[in-house]
Amino acid sequence: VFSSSKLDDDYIEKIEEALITSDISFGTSNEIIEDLKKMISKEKELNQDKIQNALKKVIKDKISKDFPLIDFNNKKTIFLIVGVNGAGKTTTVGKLANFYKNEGRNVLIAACDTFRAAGKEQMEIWGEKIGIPVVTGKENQDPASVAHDASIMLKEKDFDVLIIDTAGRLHNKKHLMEELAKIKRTVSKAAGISPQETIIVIDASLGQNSIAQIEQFKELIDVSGIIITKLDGSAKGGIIIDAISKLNLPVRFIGTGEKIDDISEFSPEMFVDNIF
Amino acid sequence: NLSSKLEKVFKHLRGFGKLSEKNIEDALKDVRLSLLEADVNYLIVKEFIENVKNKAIGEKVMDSLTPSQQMIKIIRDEMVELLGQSEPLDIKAKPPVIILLAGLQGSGKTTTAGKLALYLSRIKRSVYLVPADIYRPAAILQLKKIGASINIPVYDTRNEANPDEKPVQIVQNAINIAEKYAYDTIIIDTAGRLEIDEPLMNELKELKNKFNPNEILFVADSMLGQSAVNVAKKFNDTLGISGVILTKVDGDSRGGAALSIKKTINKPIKFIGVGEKLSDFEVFHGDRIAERILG
Ligand SMILES: Nc1nc2c(ncn2[C@@H]2O[C@H](COP(=O)(O)OP(=O)(O)OP(=O)(O)O)[C@@H](O)[C@H]2O)c(=O)[nH]1
Ligand SMILES: Nc1nc2c(ncn2[C@@H]2O[C@H](COP(=O)(O)OP(=O)(O)OP(=O)(O)O)[C@@H](O)[C@H]2O)c(=O)[nH]1
Ligand SMILES: [Mg+2]
Ligand SMILES: [Mg+2]
Repeated sequence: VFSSSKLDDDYIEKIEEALITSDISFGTSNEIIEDLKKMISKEKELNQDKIQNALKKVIKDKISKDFPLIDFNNKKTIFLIVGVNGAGKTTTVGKLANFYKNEGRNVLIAACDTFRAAGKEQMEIWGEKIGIPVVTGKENQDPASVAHDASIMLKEKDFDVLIIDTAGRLHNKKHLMEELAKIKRTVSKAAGISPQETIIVIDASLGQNSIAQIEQFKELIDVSGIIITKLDGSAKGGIIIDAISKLNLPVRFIGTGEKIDDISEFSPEMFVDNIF
Repeated sequence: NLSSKLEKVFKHLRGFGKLSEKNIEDALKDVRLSLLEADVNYLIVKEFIENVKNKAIGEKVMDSLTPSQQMIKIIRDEMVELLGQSEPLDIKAKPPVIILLAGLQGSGKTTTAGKLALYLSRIKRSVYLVPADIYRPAAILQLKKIGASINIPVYDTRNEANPDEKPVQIVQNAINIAEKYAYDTIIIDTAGRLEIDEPLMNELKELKNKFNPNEILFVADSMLGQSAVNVAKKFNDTLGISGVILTKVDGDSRGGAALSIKKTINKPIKFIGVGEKLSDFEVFHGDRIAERILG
């Protein structure tokens, strides 16, 4: 894609295009280019590989923060999975539950999307597929009460991990964000512990609105991590650079398809390689 | 917002006497940034800015007494022209008219199938919903529940008699039933798929070649980013899209993908989804979306 051995205006414009079309924000793309210029100013001889490698290093440095690992030290760990409509939450709950089951943990799923047509049936089918029990309620039952029942099951039975699927909601819908806060409070009360992880699922094909989503969800229900889905598509998911470097949130996993094993732990190296 | 930003820029520039071409270019830097923040595609922004600049010079914005107002008008008019108008659905053909919905995973196709069904039933069409997504868990049930909620019949895909039905058989069987029971409009819901997934794109192509739908509607999330151009182009090149439906417009995204998609495939944006209820469905208005994109 790049075929020049010095950082002239044309080359810089090509780099800017590559960054912005990866859904990296304008401001951050400029920062990356400035950092790149600084990094290679010390080089006596430039070539295409050196510039490419420096560019990758600049981006990798922005997303390689040292975040604490997910804390499984309590006897019981609770994941609340949230995000806007269609991001991939229900599918991700299935994949994540299976991932932790393969680590030898005793997982329980709560199907707290009681609103959308066939929301709970979709989660139930996933549960059957992976051999993990799913707590459900009736259609249009208060999702907080389903969360309550699942929390009691976690507390009283031999489960180590509870993963809660919630209905999709746009972050600008105040009453829906309040419903989510209520689900979280209900879980804390019933389980005796607050959910350790509130993870927002972000669709890699979306643009800068993802940042607004993360900010709003963080402000209204306090998010602890991100899972970015659909990275098997043509979009590069560049918004996670700002999510990590500016919003200070870890990307825990990436979704790379619709099958059960299409989930992997986030790797800054692989992410940057995928951009170029 | 953009107009107050431009006012500020021009006020500052007027202080140095007559405006120059360079002043226009500098003022447009803010417009460029605003459009990129709104998720309009990088290359489309480049072209848009170039066209606006040439119009501004051609219309002598530099000599104007109200350059920022004139500039904003040029920008707004250019945007509205590019976004185009809605066009009616092509449902004049001999029944059953066939409408096929296609798009990326999670864009809102199944919900939109219900919205379209409700919309058409209100103008006295007799609609038949067809679940052709055989992959997603509970997709068929989802469309059945949607149909039941609005009293629209739904084809019984993969019932006990036909447990391994594939999309081609599903659509053929549904057409046979529609003809038998005089349903005049068939709406086919398909599985979400990546535009780079060849086998699944071929599945859609096969449906198109066999059944020649009167409408092939590309259902796109209004929050899409820079890749909207690639996605729209591939769906259009493969299928010949007849129209676009933008969903989740009730969010707070600026929706620049609308411009990216329209500019790339030049097919009319016909409807927008503005909520999760089946009645949250409106005809597309370019001027309203232009306002949003320009912020
Ligand atoms: N290609 C691809 N598709 C995915 C991925 N994750 C989820 N999907 C698909 O995206 C679509 C939506 O997934 P869901 O799990 O229903 O999304 P959701 O966030 O639960 O949706 P709502 O509950 O309606 O808000 C489905 O077709 C999934 O198969 C991924 O990593 N890659
Ligand atoms: N707020 C809002 N939500 C919408 C709109 N359209 C669809 N949705 C929601 O978006 C999510 C995904 O909708 P679906 O209809 O399942 O999407 P799909 O394209 O059929 O998904 P796949 O079949 O997995 O590709 C659901 O939660 C819908 O309720 C809309 O206009 N506004
Ligand atoms: Mg879901
Ligand atoms: Mg669907």
